[in-house]
Amino acid sequence: EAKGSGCPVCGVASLAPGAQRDALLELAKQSILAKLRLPARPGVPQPPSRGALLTALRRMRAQRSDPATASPGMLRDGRVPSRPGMGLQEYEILSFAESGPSTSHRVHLHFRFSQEVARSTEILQATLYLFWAAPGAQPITVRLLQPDPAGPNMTVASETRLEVQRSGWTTLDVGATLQSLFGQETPRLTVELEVPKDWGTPLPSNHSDSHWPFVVAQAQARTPHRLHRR
Amino acid sequence: GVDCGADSRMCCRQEFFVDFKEIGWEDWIIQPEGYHMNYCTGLCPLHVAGIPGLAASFHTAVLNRIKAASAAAAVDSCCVPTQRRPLSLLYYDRDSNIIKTDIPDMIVDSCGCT
Repeated sequence: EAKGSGCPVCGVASLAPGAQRDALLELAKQSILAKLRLPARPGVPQPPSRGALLTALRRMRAQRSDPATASPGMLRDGRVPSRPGMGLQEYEILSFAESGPSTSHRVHLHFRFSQEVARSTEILQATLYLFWAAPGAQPITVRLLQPDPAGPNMTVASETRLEVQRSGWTTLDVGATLQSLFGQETPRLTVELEVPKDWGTPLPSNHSDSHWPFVVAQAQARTPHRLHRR
Repeated sequence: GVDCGADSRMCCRQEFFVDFKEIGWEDWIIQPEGYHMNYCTGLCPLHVAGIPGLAASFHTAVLNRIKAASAAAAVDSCCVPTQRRPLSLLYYDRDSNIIKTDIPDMIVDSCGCT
C-alpha cells in the first residue's frame, strides 16, 4: 500500500533495518499510549511503600476470596456491581491516600484519579479500606467530601457513623461517590474522619505505615455512544 | 498461521518484541517486561486468497490451481491478523495510582490472506 496510508507498518518495510527498528519501537509506544488514552507517558512515579502495597494486595485478595468475612465493620449499601460489559476494556485501580490538612480529632485524606481514566471509564465498584490503630472502642464519623460546583468549598456526599470496637480493617463502599466524581474536572475523593475531642487520631501515624488507607476501584471503558439515525 | 523466516515472501507473522527497558518505560510499567508487537507481512497472490496462513492440504492445492487458472476478477488480497489476544498491563498513572487493564486485540497470534 502507498506509504502513509491506513496501514501503520506498510511504510516500515521499505526502511533500512536500523531505521526500521526505531520506527517500529515508536509505533509500539504510540499504540500503547493510544490504547491507554494517555497523551504521553506518565512522569516518574512515587511508588507506595512496599509494606503498604503488600498489605493492600493481601486485603484485596481476602476481600475477593470471602467478602462476607473479609473484615469487621463491613459496610455496603447492598449494591451489586453491574455485570462487567462483555468485551469492554476493564480497569482495576489501587489508589493510596495522601494526607490533607488535619487536626488532633479531624483527619483529611485525598485520593487522586487521573482524568484520562476518569473521562473514559465508568465505575463498577469502589471500596475504601481504613485501618483503625486505636486498641479500644471508638466512635468515628466518616464523611466523603466532593468539590462544590458552585464554589471553592467542599460538600458532604455521604456521612457514616462507626462504633469501632477494636483495631483492624474496615471497608466502606464509595462507588456512587467516586462515580459522580469521575464526571468532574478534578476527580479527587476527599475523606474526612472525625473523632470526639481528646480521643486522638484513629489512623496509623504516618504515610509509610503498612496499614495506610487505600481505595480499590473496578471500572470499565464507557460504552461508545452509538447514534441511530433514521 | 505461518511465522516469517529469513526470506519469507508469502503472507506470514513477523515477530517483534519491544523490551520496555530498551525504550525507558520500565519505571512506570510494572508488568509485563515487554510487548510482542507482532505484525503481518508478505504476499497474498490470488490463488492463496481467503485461506488463513498457507494451507497444505491436497484439496486446497487443487482449489488453488483452479483459482490461479480462472484468475477471475483480479482482486487484491491482504495479509492480515487472523487471531489476536489482549495485552495485560500493570502500570503507575501520573498520580502514582496502580492500574491493571487488559487492552483487547493488541497481540497478533497468526496471520492469513483475506
